[in-house]
Amino acid sequence: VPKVSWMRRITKGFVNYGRNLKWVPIPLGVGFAYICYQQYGHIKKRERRRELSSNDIADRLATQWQINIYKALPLRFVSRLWGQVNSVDVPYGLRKPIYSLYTRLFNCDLSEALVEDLTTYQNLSAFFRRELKPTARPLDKSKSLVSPCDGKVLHFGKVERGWMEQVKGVTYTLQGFLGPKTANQQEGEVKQVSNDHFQSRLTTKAGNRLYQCILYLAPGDYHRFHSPADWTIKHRRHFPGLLFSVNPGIARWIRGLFSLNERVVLCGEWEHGFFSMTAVGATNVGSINIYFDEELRTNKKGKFKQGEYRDHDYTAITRDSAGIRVAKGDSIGEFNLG
Amino acid sequence: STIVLIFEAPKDFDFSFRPGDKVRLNAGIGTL
Repeated sequence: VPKVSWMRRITKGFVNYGRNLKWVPIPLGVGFAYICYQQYGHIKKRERRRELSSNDIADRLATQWQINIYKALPLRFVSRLWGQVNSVDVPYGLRKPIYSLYTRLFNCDLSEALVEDLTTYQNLSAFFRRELKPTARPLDKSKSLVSPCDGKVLHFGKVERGWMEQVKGVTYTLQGFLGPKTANQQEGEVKQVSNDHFQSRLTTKAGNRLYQCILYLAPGDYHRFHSPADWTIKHRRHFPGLLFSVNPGIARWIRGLFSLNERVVLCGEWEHGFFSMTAVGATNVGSINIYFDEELRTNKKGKFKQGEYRDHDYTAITRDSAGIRVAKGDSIGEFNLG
Repeated sequence: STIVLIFEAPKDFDFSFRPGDKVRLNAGIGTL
């Protein structure tokens, strides 16, 4: 290597050596500095993206006055009216065209229905809660947890420090959703604890985590729900509430949507500890039936306070006081129109 | 309408889908 300056060496390398290009050494420090500079750029970009996305979430959330206007709409009344209209028997000759239209609009697969003859459904409500053929949804026995319904996954993951997410980035509290823990507490009494503490009191085994999974049922989906695991249902809590729409767009818009709406929370235990399944009502689908709970009445006329609830203890009605044992895939309840 | 599951499980519990996926009744959604 000729003894020349760095610049000349580069110039000479390209000019003089012509076709026989040679490697030009670059000091290690320069290379390292360049990598650092590149990395710094990436970090800055990433932080900027994160900042923008959290601002985006805040921007697209409904303000309190927008929620108040939405609350002022008579959605519960509309929902009950919708239920009554759909419970009116459809004349025999109109059943096929009406239900066929519904089937086309919401992409229902009639070949999966236990009864495929549309004329046998007396009204749209009966058609809406139609049963499926036993072979239509084979049970996956290899998994610990199976889907309790047909639906779209809105969100899933760990529950952290007592906070849940209805969609990515839109949070609400576990405590607000499930209501206070019942032990040593009278019905309706609200004893607030920190969100973190609330979560830690739910888990029963050291080293376990709390997980959540939210499934949205679209209008054309099968609207019955089944047991996602082998578990024992010990307790039911019914929250009368609002009946906002729960479609994914609204879930991205209203924070705490599922804590505002009418819902039925079933709580109990499975092999790994705490287990709960909650059916959340919506405007069109405001009533919830639980097959083994005749006392439960949802979407009823009358005033309610936000957050109030009615409890029912299933351990008191079973012979061994354990609660109601259900197996993976067992039918539990259904949503109804109105 | 919506179904919300909240449950306790060991740390290595894994969901077998992604947000936005369609799931069908009785299909496996998580395992240990």
